Amino acid sequence: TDPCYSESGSARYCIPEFVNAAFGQEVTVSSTCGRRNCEHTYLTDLNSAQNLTCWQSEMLRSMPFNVTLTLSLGKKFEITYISLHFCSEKPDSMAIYKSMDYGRSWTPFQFYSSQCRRVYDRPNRAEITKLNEQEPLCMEMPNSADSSNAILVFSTLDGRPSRTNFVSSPVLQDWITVTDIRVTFNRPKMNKDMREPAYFYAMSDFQVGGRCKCNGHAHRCMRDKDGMMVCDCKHNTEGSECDRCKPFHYDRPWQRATPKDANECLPCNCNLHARRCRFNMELYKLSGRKSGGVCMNCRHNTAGRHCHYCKEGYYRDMSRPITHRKACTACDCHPVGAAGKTCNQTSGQCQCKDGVTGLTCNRCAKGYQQSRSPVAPCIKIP
Amino acid sequence: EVLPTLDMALFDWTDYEDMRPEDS
Repeated sequence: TDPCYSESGSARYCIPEFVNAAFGQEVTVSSTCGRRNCEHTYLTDLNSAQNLTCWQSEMLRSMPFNVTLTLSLGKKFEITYISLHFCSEKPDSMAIYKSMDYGRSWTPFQFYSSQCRRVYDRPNRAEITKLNEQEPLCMEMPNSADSSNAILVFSTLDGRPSRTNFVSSPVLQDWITVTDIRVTFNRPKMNKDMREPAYFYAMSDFQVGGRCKCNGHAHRCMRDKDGMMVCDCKHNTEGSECDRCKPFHYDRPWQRATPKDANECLPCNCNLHARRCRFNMELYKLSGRKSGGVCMNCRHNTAGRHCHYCKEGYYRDMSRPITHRKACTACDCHPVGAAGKTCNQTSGQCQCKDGVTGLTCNRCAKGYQQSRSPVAPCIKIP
Repeated sequence: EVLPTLDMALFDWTDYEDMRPEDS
């Protein structure tokens, strides 16, 4: 069974499973104490308490004490927490940044410091309201009961007012969307008693809890033919995050699925006469937000936004359904008897010259006889 | 009563050559 569809076949909200998105991913670090090219797999390998494996920075003897770790998830994820397991004492000041565009731009996610204003020019524990839900907070590093195995967990939605109504909060959906995470250690916890100060940062695990972002239109992510992680899109959607409608499914605008409404993309109704269509917002609004698809290049001599009537010069053959490729028949107006080449699109009646009759205007009406003039082919019998 | 169809051969196109259908 497909989780994106009910047993009766109707579309329903579906999401990939909750995972540690960092597991097995490569971490780039600016400082390490050991081999330079080990890819720091100890950070994102299986974290076993019985066999703790750590990454450690080089010894830092003087300022600056900056060390950066960058984790690429390779795909947009919606993350709810970042958890860092330290093998050393937790740093005094550190920042977490996120990127939503594969590392091209970065925005701050969270700061920790005993001196928020001095180190990061941020207030300590600023108030988060509905007006600034995308603002990073700065706070003191939380204390751990056991400093030898300290864990720091940053919950991305914690304290943000719309978290209880996440499905209808585009702001928070955007806030927790990431492709890359960067952790910058800026200041270790200083020990004034040390005669020759030397500091280092060490971590055993870097976890990122979240779901592959598919906007409610896929229940899993997979590798595409180029090896890139993409959603396995359903509901007539496509794109790496199921973020647009498939071609020919533009009858209503793309929307994220919600538990109440799968918001699947619907095909345009072109009566089998067009392969392409476009979305028109004006028509969509006029229809009461039901249908906005406009068919393009109607074939088989049809016309209209749904290819639902015959184009000029053709009339509807009512013996066939509109979906039939021969539903429209050429008018066949008489070149002399008819006033033009077009006919009534439903009856096929051509517009006849005076005194001419017949569906195609090919006969003189009763009381008329054929003349020699092509301008007035039928004249009244004297 | 079945009305006869227009006989194209009866038309005089002398003054209307530009209107004349190709097949007449």
